[in-house]
Amino acid sequence: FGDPASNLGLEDIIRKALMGNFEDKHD
Amino acid sequence: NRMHLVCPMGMSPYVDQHMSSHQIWEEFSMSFTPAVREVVEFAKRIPGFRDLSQHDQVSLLKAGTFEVLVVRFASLFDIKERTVTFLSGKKYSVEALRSMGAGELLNSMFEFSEKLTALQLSEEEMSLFTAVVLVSADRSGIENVNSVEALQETLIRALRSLITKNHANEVATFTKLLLKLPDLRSLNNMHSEELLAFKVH
Repeated sequence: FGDPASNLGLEDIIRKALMGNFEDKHD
Repeated sequence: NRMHLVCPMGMSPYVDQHMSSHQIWEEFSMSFTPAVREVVEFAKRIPGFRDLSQHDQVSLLKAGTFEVLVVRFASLFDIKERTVTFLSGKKYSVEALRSMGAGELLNSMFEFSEKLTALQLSEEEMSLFTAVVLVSADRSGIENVNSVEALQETLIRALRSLITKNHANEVATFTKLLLKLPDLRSLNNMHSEELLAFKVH
């Protein structure tokens, strides 16, 4: 059980919440 | 054999017996997602966080979100009343939660919340402490340890300076605060074990 964040679906939520940020930076 | 989900990031500890485990998980996920998004928004506002690589930003958030939530939601654990407030706003007594299967983690959460509250930190201090919790170079999977370490040191220096300015016994307060970091790691590990137990169940 090395990655509880992935099990909870946390990684997906985190990536989506960060995504706008990265798009802004690259624009 | 009735199932319970004893986590205040849910709306209620009671689980609908007619729902599949996938549906239970989906519903639980929907209740805590806004809180997780708030943690990400908080992270974005930490000066220097956006300059870290995307990989390291995700790694820090994956590893530290639970600990940030513990700090931010410490007030849900009412030590005097011995109750826990769930996201719905409804309070449940420790005894009731114990009867639903809550164990050592619940006691440890109360203990942590009590000690953190006793430090009487201002909103600014709490915010900076939360940033220190999140930006930890020793999390697993960090690519650029030096960058994370440099940001962590800057945040710790800022926290120390703020504590020194605001507290009479600043060394003791700062030391106690830093000692909360291993406590949070321990809570994080206990929480992961409980998640595993829930999923296996």
